[in-house]
Amino acid sequence: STLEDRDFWESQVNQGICGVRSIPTAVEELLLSQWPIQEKILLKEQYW
Amino acid sequence: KKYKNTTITKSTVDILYSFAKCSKLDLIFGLNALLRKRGLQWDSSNAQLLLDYCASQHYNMSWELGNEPNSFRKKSGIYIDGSQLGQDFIHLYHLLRNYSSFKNSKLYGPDVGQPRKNTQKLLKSFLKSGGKVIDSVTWHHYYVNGRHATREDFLSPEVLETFITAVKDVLQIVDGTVPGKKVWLGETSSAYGGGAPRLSNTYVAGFMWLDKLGLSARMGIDVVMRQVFYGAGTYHLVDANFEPLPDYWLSLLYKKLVGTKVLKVGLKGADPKKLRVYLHCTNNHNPMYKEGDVTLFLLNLYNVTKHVQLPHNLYNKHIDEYLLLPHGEQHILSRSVQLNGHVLRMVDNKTLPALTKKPLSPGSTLGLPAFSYGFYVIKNAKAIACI
Repeated sequence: STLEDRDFWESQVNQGICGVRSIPTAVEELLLSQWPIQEKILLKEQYW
Repeated sequence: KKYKNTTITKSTVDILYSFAKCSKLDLIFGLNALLRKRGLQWDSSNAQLLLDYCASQHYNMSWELGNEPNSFRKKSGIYIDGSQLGQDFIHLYHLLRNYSSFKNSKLYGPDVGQPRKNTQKLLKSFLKSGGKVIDSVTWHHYYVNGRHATREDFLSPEVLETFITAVKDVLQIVDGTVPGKKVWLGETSSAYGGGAPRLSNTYVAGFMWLDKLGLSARMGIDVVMRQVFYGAGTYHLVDANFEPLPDYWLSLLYKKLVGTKVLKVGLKGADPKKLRVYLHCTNNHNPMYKEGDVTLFLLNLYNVTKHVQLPHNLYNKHIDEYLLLPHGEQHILSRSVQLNGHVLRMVDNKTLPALTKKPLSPGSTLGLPAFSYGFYVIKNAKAIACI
């Protein structure tokens, strides 16, 4: 599993499938910081 | 044409599945069709790892195989003809039957692009060879190219009408190969290539979106899958900060007010291509309304206000108006909307605002400003088809 999986998901499972616990800030910040790069790759591929 | 591997972990599948289930969505997972054996048949060994895991978790999900096979050669250098892809679907169909969890799983495909010449040929040969094992035929549609689209394209009746031709082409091919098979839009939006910047995420995108929903229902396309809910580009319903955009609010209103039964409707005194009219039974799960009520939705592509009069048999009915107008000085290029004069925005991270109606007294005319759209629930209409 990835860093996010470990930090977020595995701790989440015992909340029950729809247990709404907010995502750890570190994971959210990591994902949001990765998003602009991801979006560029996706857009390049989609347009291609 | 170089590709690097990517890994989808079990946890990622868990997160995806829980997102779908907690949002009361049905998950359809698209498998990679480009993994090939020497003789060019589909190599399902990788897919089986995923099927094994999802079956072990008793995940209830549906499946697809491949995305826009009409451009496989251009994108990957691998050419798969429709007949081979049909056999691959038959292979997947029998594979699914090996799992008790997937005995009743649905299978959709082939997710071809717009029905141009070579795509029509591929779709025809696919349906001839594998059409019997799919539950619905899926295809993709975009009106324009995101890089060249203009504001005028988004307001053009002619551009909206091109969708009718595309639907007719697909329905004709399906009718000639697997008659009676359901046809769905597996991926669709305003403009391809990530959307049209400063257009696809604004109020003006609502004309294409609402018209596509109206025409799809009228022409027998029961499911329309929007590109995208959240993600790259500008055609998303929710932006990168999880803020709903105009098409999100439009979709929410549509789901709250519009039922699945389509009624015939006519227009006199204006060009129906510019004043576009749709009529459905009202959503009978909406506790505010009752059986027999009908929902009219109108798109005004004139650059002047249009006043619509209901026919005499509806003259004495009470009407609830849901008029969506742009909010802010960018007008139809704004990214925020107002419903009956109230700006729509989230109450907090999790709470949607109330969708407040505006009651109109019997006999009122429906005033639709230039370049606007709205919904009108006609109460107590007692439409036979809706009871």
